[in-house]
Amino acid sequence: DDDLPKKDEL
Amino acid sequence: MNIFRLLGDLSHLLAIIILLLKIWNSRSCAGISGRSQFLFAIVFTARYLDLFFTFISLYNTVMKIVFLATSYGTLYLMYIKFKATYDSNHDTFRIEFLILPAIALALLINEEFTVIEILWTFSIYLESVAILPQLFMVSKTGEAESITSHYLFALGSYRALYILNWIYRWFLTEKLNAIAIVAGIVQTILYCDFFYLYLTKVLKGKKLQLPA
Repeated sequence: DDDLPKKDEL
Repeated sequence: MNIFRLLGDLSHLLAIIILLLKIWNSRSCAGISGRSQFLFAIVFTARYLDLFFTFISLYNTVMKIVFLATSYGTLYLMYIKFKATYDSNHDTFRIEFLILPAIALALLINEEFTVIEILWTFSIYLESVAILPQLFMVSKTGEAESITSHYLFALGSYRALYILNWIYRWFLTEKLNAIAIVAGIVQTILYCDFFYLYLTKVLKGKKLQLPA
């Protein structure tokens, strides 16, 4: 889903 | 990646290294909650399953592997290698009271009802309270060794730096994850009392001792 933020955090 | 995020991650890594070195050098895990460490291992395992599906960056992949490996390494030292020194009498927090609500909340409040997303959400909720058995242990014994205090301070700093990271990202109008932010703020609040004791006692060379 493009609306969700990318999970780039640990 | 911004400076707060990087310092947050490094602080997290430092906390884990302090803990491992403390156990290794003293050949003892006295004063450390095995239950909190067990919860952290669950947190990392549930959250980093995406290692198999998504690639974000080399930094991200390496850090995830390091966090997973060190969390299992800590469990190995506590429950196998130095088991005789494990202070289980004081480590009595009922972790099912944290795990079950985290599962329930992840099923109810998530962004997508998929296995991987629910596991991720569960890991976020569980991480926010995973330190409670450790804080409970400190309050039960009424004190903590300086090295344990440094560990807790590094771990709490990681959370506080993540909040600064979100504020920074908010100003850059980046997309933010509400679940991670709310849980992160809850998690940071849990450290506030400890931060106060750390700054007023440990840094002045005194032992962290709770008022009787």
